[in-house]
Amino acid sequence: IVQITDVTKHYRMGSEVVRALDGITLSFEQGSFWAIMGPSGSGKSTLLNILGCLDRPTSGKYILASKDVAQLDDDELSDIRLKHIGFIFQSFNLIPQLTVRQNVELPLFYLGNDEQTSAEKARKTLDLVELSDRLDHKPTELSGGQQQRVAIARSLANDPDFILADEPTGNLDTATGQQIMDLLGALNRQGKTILMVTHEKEIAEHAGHSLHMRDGKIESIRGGT
Amino acid sequence: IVQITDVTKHYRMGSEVVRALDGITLSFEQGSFWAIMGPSGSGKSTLLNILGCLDRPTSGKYILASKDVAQLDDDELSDIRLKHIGFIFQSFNLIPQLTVRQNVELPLFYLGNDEQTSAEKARKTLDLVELSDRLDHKPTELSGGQQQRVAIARSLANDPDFILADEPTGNLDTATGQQIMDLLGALNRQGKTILMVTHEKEIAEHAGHSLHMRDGKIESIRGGT
Ligand SMILES: Nc1ncnc2c1ncn2[C@@H]1O[C@H](COP(=O)(O)OP(=O)(O)OP(=O)(O)O)[C@@H](O)[C@H]1O
Ligand SMILES: Nc1ncnc2c1ncn2[C@@H]1O[C@H](COP(=O)(O)OP(=O)(O)OP(=O)(O)O)[C@@H](O)[C@H]1O
Ligand SMILES: [Mg+2]
Ligand SMILES: [Mg+2]
Repeated sequence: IVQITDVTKHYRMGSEVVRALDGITLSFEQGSFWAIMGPSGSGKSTLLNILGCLDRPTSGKYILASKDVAQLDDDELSDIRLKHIGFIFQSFNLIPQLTVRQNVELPLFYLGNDEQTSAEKARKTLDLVELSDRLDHKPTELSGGQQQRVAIARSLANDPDFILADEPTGNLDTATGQQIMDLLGALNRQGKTILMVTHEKEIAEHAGHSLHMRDGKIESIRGGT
Repeated sequence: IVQITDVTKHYRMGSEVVRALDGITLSFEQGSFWAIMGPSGSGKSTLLNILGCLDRPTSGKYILASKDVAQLDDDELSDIRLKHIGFIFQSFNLIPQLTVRQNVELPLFYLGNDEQTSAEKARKTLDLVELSDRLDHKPTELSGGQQQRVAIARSLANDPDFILADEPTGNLDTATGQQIMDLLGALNRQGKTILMVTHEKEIAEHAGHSLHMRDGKIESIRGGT
């Protein structure tokens, strides 16, 4: 389902080149659940952004559901993201002027759902992350972990097949983090493909496979059940 | 050194009242190292913001180094923060238009240091968090964990006596997180008082004391060596 070959991502900073990704070849099967680990700055978010069609590689190939992503224009990428991908950002990226419920409804409106359906689906996912009593708060009126949970709810509202989660429990206490992992586990058993960046071993253990990155490269891959 | 009595923090949302802090009485001795834990939304960041003089309680008393903080005006609070407090924010709060080095130099300029001294001190703390090769990047050109480390460096640049850290390792891999904890441990042994919010048990174990919050109240306190 997801295949990248010799992918690089370079940033030119004056006379220097930062090699955020330095030649990555990977493939993920449909319905698999991967933990992506590695030191700070090793390229995990960059990899996730490219897989989530939010960024394009400097070189290399990305095949997603048999489509060569480089051949798709920005509108087609945007369409794939809206319909098939749920992205949980490391820094949440909530819209500060919108309430919690509006932040989660937004992708549903873009998908063409009417107001009532959008409101219903948004309320359902917010209930799953236990934020039903914060629906009309703005992001600045929430705790860090509550903002993280809004980001999680928003990513799941469009029932995506492909979930990309960048440190989804980084701001959550252990108990709430476990609830989120139970939720992701349940979605994975429904057949969804999940790629999750995490630095916590107990969280990584919920995934069936794991890979470690270092300096923009894959250092090791661990299969499993 | 730090004493709060019956502190509350309420937010009025329409007809509802959110009790972020619901009657907190605590005292922290000079040179102690506390871990503050509790579920998402239990009031940890709110408590830290009040202790760091970034926010005022709705009611209750806050005595800091024998001063009644309620009696100080905003300029005096700002002065205390600049000279004595190092605050590491849960969401970093870096200035996006400034580079890494400029973000860390800023408080040093405000303290009256000249350009050369500020540049030197900033470089030193950035070296401690291993970001010497990112000095001229802007925050958007950094990974999440690198942004967190800039926030840490900035909080330590003015050599504060009182360090308030809100999830300082939330975006760091285990090895880098341990380095930061070694750094905080060393500062604590120099006599600095450290209050650290964390949800990770291994991180909390670096502190001599811990307290757990729930629903804006203190649920339990654990002393120790
Ligand atoms: N400006 C505000 N208006 C209304 N409610 C607020 C506001 N700021 C915070 N809150 C609420 O106060 C409560 C405590 O927030 P706080 O940020 O202190 O929690 P926390 O313990 O740090 O949580 P986390 O572990 O998720 O970071 C939360 O339930 C939050 O929704
Ligand atoms: N716009 C940019 N310009 C220059 N360098 C960048 C840019 N964005 C990211 N980088 C660099 O690319 C490298 C990889 O960043 P990335 O965000 O993928 O790391 P990460 O593994 O997610 O780290 P963390 O665990 O800290 O979140 C980092 O060293 C970072 O400084
Ligand atoms: Mg990252
Ligand atoms: Mg918080």
